Amino acid sequence: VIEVNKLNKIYDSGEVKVHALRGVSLFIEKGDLVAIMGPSGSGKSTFMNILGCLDKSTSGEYFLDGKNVSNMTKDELADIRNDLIGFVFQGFNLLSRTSALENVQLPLLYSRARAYHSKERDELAKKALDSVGLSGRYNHQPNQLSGGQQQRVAIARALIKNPAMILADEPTGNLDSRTSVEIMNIFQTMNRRNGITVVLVTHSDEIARFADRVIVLRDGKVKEDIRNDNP
Amino acid sequence: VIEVNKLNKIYDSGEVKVHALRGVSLFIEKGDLVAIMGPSGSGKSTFMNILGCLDKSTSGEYFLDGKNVSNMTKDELADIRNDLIGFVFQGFNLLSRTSALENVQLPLLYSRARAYHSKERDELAKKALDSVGLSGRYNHQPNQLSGGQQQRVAIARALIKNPAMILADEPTGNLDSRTSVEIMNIFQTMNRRNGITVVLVTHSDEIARFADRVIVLRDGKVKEDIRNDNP
Ligand SMILES: Nc1ncnc2c1ncn2[C@@H]1O[C@H](COP(=O)(O)OP(=O)(O)OP(=O)(O)O)[C@@H](O)[C@H]1O
Ligand SMILES: Nc1ncnc2c1ncn2[C@@H]1O[C@H](COP(=O)(O)OP(=O)(O)OP(=O)(O)O)[C@@H](O)[C@H]1O
Ligand SMILES: [Mg+2]
Ligand SMILES: [Mg+2]
Repeated sequence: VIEVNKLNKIYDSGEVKVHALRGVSLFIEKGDLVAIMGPSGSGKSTFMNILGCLDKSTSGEYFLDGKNVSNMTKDELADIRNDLIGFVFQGFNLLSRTSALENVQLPLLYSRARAYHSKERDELAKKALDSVGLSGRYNHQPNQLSGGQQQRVAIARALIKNPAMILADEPTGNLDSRTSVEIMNIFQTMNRRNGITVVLVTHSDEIARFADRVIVLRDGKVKEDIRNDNP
Repeated sequence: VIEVNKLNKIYDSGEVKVHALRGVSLFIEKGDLVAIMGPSGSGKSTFMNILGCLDKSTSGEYFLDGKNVSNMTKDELADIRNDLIGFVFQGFNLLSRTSALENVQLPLLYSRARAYHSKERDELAKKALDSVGLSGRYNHQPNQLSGGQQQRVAIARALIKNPAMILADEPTGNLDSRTSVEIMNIFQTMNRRNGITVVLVTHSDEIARFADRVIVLRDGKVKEDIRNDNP
């Protein structure tokens, strides 16, 4: 369960000052499948980075499963990221000198809950890559993959540990419609069958239709918050 | 005018071998606005890299304005890229320690046709950034910009010299629909008013509708080639 209260984020690097989030308050229930939409620059990635404990708000609170994230230490935040959240970044963020198979296994290496042996890591990684249609690409490095294939490696990496929550920042931006639908079916299945909370940013109405709820940001604020009765 | 004849591209790095283009033959007339579509991994970026003289085909010919590109020296290829083509890459490819304003000016620094003074470069760069809605972001570096803003800096950079041809690989993948339409209006205006040839890759039918012609790739081959009568 996510609760944010009057969340503000101001980027201030001396030269540049941007008020990217201006008082965002909302709840996301466990097991929700939420789409976040809004114009370019409206604060979506900023919001996702705070939800994912990758960045801190300037003011306001963020409660994750009842615990105040703003009070946590760096180690506690790292543990949340590694144990609870699967993250798909807007820019993929794959390791460049590393194969698809190794990139996908990274969350298993960081796992504190249990240790994964190398044979098991390989099997889980292959399954995850198969599920996103990349069976022929295990040993390719990112620069040997198309844009949409890199995006799918990032998705497979987010899914591999069956995390409690998936945060996906524009996961289908580089994919054709058929592959996008396959990815959304994966997210929807994990949500409905395993109760995984999914929050995804998208610019596409077709993708947003898979969600139970659509939150629209504009200029750092929540403009609309609509329940979708027929996802 | 672009003419390609039985273009093949095989990526072979020892470990990995992929036949990405399998005999692509087609003409693109001067002043055409062409959309290239197709599934993820079908060869679109590979084709665009060859058109843009950034990569060589494994076999087959590529004639640009009647000259055989496959026979050109590295210097001749660099000149074509700098003088004739504005390129929007799928991954933006911005310089990271460099402001939006400086990133956009790069093609002017490489220009051989004429020299641009620093004051003129600044003015042209500001105009280009204004045209894509980034007037408030001149001094931001890429990591201080949203995904869609980075994409728009890349677009502004491709437009700044009014090149003879624009090659744009998924230029609206990170943009909301309204901003996407604004960008497509820019491309369409440059095409219709200045006669600039535009070849763009897209996964979106709404974007493809702006083109005069849609070429669909599949498994490295041309599957469809349709004239659009109402762009
Ligand atoms: N440097 C490389 N080495 C090996 N294989 C490569 C390399 N670059 C691309 N490929 C492969 O060639 C095929 C075509 O890639 P390309 O990038 O042209 O696809 P695309 O149509 O642009 O896809 P997308 O829509 O996902 O961007 C893919 O299967 C990809 O894995
Ligand atoms: N590190 C930073 N420093 C300064 N400004 C920033 C920084 N990161 C983002 N911004 C600014 O904050 C605003 C919100 O950025 P954000 O990345 O959240 O937008 P977004 O909604 O994800 O956009 P897009 O749809 O284009 O990805 C933008 O105007 C951007 O220029
Ligand atoms: Mg973003
Ligand atoms: Mg591509």
